[in-house]
Amino acid sequence: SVGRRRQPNRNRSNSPQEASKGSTHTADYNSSDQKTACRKHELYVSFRELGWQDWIIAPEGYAANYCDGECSFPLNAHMNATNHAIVQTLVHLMNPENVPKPCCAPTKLHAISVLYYDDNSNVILKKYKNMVVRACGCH
Amino acid sequence: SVLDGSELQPNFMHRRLRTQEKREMQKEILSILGLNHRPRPHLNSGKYNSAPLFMLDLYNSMSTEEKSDVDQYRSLFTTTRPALASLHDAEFLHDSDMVMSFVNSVENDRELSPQRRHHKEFKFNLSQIPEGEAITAAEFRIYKECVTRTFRNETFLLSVFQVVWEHPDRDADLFLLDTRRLWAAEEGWLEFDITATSNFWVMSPHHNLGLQISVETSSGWNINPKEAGLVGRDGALEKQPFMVAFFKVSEVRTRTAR
Repeated sequence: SVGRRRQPNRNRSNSPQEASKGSTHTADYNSSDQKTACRKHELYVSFRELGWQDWIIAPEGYAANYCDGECSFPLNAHMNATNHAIVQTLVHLMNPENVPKPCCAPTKLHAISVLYYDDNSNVILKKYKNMVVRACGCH
Repeated sequence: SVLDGSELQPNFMHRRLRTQEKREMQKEILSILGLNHRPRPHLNSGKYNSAPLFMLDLYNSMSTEEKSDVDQYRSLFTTTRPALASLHDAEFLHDSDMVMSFVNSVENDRELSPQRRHHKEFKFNLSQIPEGEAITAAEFRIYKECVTRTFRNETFLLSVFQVVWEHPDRDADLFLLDTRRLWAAEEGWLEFDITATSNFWVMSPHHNLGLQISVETSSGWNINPKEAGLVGRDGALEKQPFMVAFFKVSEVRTRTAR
């Protein structure tokens, strides 16, 4: 099903490197295509939309982002792939039914600060670690 | 309520959340923030009170200089914000995981004995400090205005006490925390270190009986703190006394699966 879904993009694999690969099996894994590759996507969590402005003073929301995409052979197209992700990909190639591909997950996370009231109208300023995805990669 | 960014992917499912799903989503985000319910603060005029303004100052400095070193905070505070947050606060902030301000919960002055009729009381509710947070520093802050009339060239002695024990038939036992000599013409925020007291209050909440202040003239007369320019509950909202505490996470907590 992965192969079928990517059919429209097959036309793009005309580079000498890809054309020489030949086998359909390799074509399935050759998803360095920018549209499906593991990367960061924008996602904004809006405290305003949640109707929380009466207790969250700042910020109005934050760009949490998320990681999505495929971690497929060859992994060197993914700049943030870990060394072990390459091994994981090779093992997956040998045994695709039982061994999963590496996961597309955050490699760099940042903190945010939130300023809010508690029930007693005291104000809390708190740092929350690992809230914002700055970079994604294959693990 | 969780909005996707500018880039809409063709295979990304877009739909409006059902009420139940929205509620679950809110619950999950509250859980990320370490809260088990949505706070319901009672804010009549509280928004413009000194404590939230002070905290907003800290927040703005934090977001401007995100994760920078103390020197950068130092320049920020000395150049743009001499009023509310001080250099000490910038340094505490740098080492803290959480900062919390507490409003004075004393609404009416009690009848104290004739000897202490000029004492003023302050109480702070420390019951909602999240678990696992340890106080690294705490300050009591009170604003002093310039006195131009009665005590024009006077100096005052301001004393801050911790209320140790209350008795039904006599004055409360007090423990002197700090004294400060003030000029009548002096104006600005006065900060008193109450770190030890706050830690004691957190450890044994039933001993949290508040603070008292008293003011003496240079000739030893007790006067109402208001006459010395100290702003109390009837003063401007942005000059209300408050308490601020800086916390560091004392234990690593993992969220439990629900």
